[in-house]
Amino acid sequence: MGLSRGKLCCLALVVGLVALAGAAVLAVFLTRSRCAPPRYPRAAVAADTQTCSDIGRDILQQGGSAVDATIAALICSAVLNPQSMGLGGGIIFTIYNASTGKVEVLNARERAPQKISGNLLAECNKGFPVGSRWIAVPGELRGYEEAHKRYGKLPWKTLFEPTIKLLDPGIRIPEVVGRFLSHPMIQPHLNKTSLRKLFYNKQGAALGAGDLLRWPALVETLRAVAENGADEFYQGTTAEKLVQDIAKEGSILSLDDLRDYRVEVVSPVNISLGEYTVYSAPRPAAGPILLFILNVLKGFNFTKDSMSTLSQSAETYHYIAEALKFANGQRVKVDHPAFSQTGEGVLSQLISDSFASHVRQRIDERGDHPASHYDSAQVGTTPFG
Amino acid sequence: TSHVSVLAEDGSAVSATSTINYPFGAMVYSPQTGIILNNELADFCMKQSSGRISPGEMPPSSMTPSILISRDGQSKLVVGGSGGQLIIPAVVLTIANKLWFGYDVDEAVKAPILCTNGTNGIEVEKAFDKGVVAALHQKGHTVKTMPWSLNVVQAVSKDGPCLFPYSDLRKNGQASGY
Repeated sequence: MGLSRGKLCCLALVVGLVALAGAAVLAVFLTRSRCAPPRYPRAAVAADTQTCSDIGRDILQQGGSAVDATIAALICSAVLNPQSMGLGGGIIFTIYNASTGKVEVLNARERAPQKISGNLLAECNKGFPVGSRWIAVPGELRGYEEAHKRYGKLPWKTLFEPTIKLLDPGIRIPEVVGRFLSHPMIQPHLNKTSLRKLFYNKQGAALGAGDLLRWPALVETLRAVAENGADEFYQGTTAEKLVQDIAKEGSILSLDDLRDYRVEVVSPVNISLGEYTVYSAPRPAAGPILLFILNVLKGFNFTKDSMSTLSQSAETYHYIAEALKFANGQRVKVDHPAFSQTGEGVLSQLISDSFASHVRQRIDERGDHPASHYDSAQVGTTPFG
Repeated sequence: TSHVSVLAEDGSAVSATSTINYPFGAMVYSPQTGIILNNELADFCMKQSSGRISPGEMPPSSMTPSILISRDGQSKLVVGGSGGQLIIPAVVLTIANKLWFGYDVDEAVKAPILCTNGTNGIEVEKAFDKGVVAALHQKGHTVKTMPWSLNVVQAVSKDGPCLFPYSDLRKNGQASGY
């Protein structure tokens, strides 16, 4: 007695669907187990502390975009690594939008103020460049605002909340910050500045790792910016207080400087690198220099074998070192295009295959060429960061 | 300077580098707002030959927030770093280590770097292979050891189904994900 043809078909369909569902569950299980920490199956954040990476992750899990997570992690970093960055600085974003396949760069680097001193550059070689005359107009919060306007999913305020919650009761000075506060090259300068108010205790000693840091003024500013947006910093009460404070130290930064600050939204520079396209930030960032170096190096056709023995490693690092030396000679080209005499054609040539090939031909087995060999005679030796 | 790399569930990515320039920037503190001000105008010092800064001008930077995407869109590397003039060699070497030398992203970031200084000499991190240093000397390079490592790279890579974020231990970094 056999099953009817119709019933057989139904049975086969059910078996097939069950098998497919089983395979899908197995695939998800295998992916999850293969992607165990430090690998992850869905999304990832790399900031410079565990706390700030976790804050970025939490924002993603709340439905935030990559930009939301980045901004939240950066606000956190401003508090846990205040020696590195903060609302008084500037930022450059390179953003890949998966839904459009486009990459764009938001440049919120600081700008020279309107009343910039004509002879400031004469001060460059006169010691450590700290103090009010070196302050440029901060772009950080306008950068966050522009990025959030374009790509944000969660409310602006939400991005500030984790850091406000973290900072409100005070934080323990992280070990890295403690290292900077006690560094023999930094402490003598810190000791003479207004940062004493923040990082020194009532007995006059610098705070160290693990000490409690209370920072109520920043908590209030973060709350105000979270509520009122970036305008609070650029044309609100915070702007007035900031200009008042730093004017007491001789700063020429004005309310007009803050009000007039604008972010630049530009296309990235890019090159092909084997199977990849590399996108980076154009000048005044150093993306063109990075791409120039990678373009030179790709012609050496490096593989795993290039690092497999001591002699091959040495040969490989020699080529890398030579490419870096040639790059020193090109750094002068990465100035702000709106104020530059260097045309875009020069920048296109810098990251071209033909220029990379030309430079590669000048790299030989010697590591003792004079500076003129690298066309770097015109470059000052002062580093920029 | 501080760098954040993010790769989200929809495949979108952000590479962002932020700075107040030198450690603690200009070392000017606004007590009413809690803000520490940058000393970014110091980055104009490399313009000394042209000798003029215009209002509104942005100073040159070593920042290189970068995103690498494979032709089929399946593999990505989101990368950038901090450390002033060390940013460029640190990011170059991270990319080379990952793409060409077959390192996982953590090893690619951890590997000691070399860089060049203003006089075209080479400087290496303390843990850099001594045998390689000797060989570079033989080729005529001037090689010094850096007194400390300020180069810090944050990266997220995606190869196959997994995302691998890595925050540089040189700054006690730790990444996260889900």
